[in-house]
Amino acid sequence: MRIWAVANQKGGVGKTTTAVSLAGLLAEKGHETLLIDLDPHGSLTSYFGHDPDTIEKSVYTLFQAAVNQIKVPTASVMLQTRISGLSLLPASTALVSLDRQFGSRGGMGLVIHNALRQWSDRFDNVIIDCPPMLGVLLVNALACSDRVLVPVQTEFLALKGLERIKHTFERVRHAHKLPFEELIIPTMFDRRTRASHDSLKFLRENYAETLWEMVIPVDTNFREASKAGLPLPLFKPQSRGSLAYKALLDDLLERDMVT
Amino acid sequence: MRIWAVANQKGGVGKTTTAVSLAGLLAEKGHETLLIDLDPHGSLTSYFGHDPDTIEKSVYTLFQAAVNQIKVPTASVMLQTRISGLSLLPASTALVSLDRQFGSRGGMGLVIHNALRQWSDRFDNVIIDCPPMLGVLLVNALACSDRVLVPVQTEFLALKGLERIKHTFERVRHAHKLPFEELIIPTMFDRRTRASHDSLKFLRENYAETLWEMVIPVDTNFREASKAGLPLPLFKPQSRGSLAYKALLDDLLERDMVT
Ligand SMILES: Nc1ncnc2c1ncn2[C@@H]1O[C@H](COP(=O)(O)OP(=O)(O)OP(=O)(O)O)[C@@H](O)[C@H]1O
Ligand SMILES: Nc1ncnc2c1ncn2[C@@H]1O[C@H](COP(=O)(O)OP(=O)(O)OP(=O)(O)O)[C@@H](O)[C@H]1O
Ligand SMILES: [Mg+2]
Ligand SMILES: [Mg+2]
Repeated sequence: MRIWAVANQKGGVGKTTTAVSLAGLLAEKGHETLLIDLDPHGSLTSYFGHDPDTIEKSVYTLFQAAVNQIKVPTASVMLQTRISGLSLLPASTALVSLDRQFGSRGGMGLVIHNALRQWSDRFDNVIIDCPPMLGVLLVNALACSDRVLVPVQTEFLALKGLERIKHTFERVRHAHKLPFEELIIPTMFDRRTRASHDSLKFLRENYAETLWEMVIPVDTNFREASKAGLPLPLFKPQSRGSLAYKALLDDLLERDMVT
Repeated sequence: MRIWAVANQKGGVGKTTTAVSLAGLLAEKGHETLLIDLDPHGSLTSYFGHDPDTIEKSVYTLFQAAVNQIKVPTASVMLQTRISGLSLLPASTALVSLDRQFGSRGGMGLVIHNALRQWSDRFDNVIIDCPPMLGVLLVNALACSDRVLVPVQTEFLALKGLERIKHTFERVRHAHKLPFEELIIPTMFDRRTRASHDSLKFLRENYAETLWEMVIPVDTNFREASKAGLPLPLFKPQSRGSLAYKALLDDLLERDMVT
């Protein structure tokens, strides 16, 4: 079972879009895939038509069970999506209080890790969508992942935060002795602007060993796809955005074969 | 002294861009303006060339002082920007641990409110940039603001979260007996996509009484401006994005005259 987290503390860089696009492509290829939404704002959960405000069972249920030391069959919190081969572990807005409630309590970093152990033969791939903040939810994602995908918008402000994100990952990796590898994914590349080209050049000069060789271009079809509640590669397979995520997935599967 | 917060729990909707653009225009008109960065990720602080990782004095200093009940002259944490009439109260990444450290302690909702009291004659306007999450920092911003600007991307996913954001504001308004008014600002409107038009229609049908009548269009110049560390209205005054924020500011100043 391959576990990939999609993380970046900067907001709006394409984390949810990356998780949905890759998961759609994997399900289409026949890989049993699970998407996990760790964002209290629940974009991924809303994408598939569920309401993070009113949902009864969610990731939050798993944290509550861990605190009360009761066993919850994880299958009871899982949802089917309308895409065959793609399941969802939804978020609830109640997750927003996790740091306040449990942040300083020990042992809360492995709740997702322990829940996933039960499923190692049921799914080929797990993709975890992270919130735009550092806290117990991000630590949980990093603690169980083989690979962390870091979408970075090709613009100046987003680059400023990249050093910090790498420091954060280094600290968590050290503290929990985790083996995950990072891959930086340049997103929303707009070939019409100089800022995009300059930022890509900066990334290639300073982060070459953890940077994906290609880019995800700006594509207005992503918004249309989210309205239809479908990953773009299933909504418009020949669009620029779809072809780019397809190339990314091919590269990731090849890298996994090698390691 | 007018105090405006710019808030939305969804990431990447244009909060920092809105705060910077309006503050640049106000300073240009000769209004003494203070920008406050309450985002632990520090986009606003980075925008003006400071490093939220290494900065010594910041908003965090004010919270520490409040907990230790020592008086910190707020002027000692303020920075000048290169734009005359525009000052900055920077963020530090240390802010990320506030909810874990002080979240359940009482009285932490008024730290910014109390700090601003000392400045009521020094500044005409204060604009507060908020993080994409609900917590003690957002509560501080709402607790001292006359008006809350809510940038919302004109796309499906961003609309899904809008109901929840309004609930959050209602809850905080109720709990702290606050008078703030909201204004929803449609951002990144892309007239080429059907999704933008459909979402704008949805906003106009469902949120008419708190929605701004115009939109902020997609404009690639925003990225160029952030690279130059200047608000777009000072970088390219005749660009579409600048003209739209100028119209927004004129409307806001007119509404304030009336109330
Ligand atoms: N390559 C792209 N081209 C154009 N638009 C894109 C692209 N990738 C994502 N988007 C759009 O940008 C917006 C933000 O994307 P998304 O919600 O995936 O970011 P995020 O990092 O998950 O945000 P958050 O920090 O709130 O979790 C969405 O409207 C999405 O449709
Ligand atoms: N109207 C616009 N047209 C095009 N790009 C825009 C527009 N407004 C903002 N942007 C760009 O979108 C990105 C996100 O904007 P910004 O950082 O202001 O969002 P935010 O809501 O503050 O994000 P966060 O949730 O991380 O705080 C930036 O690269 C910015 O330059
Ligand atoms: Mg997201
Ligand atoms: Mg911001």
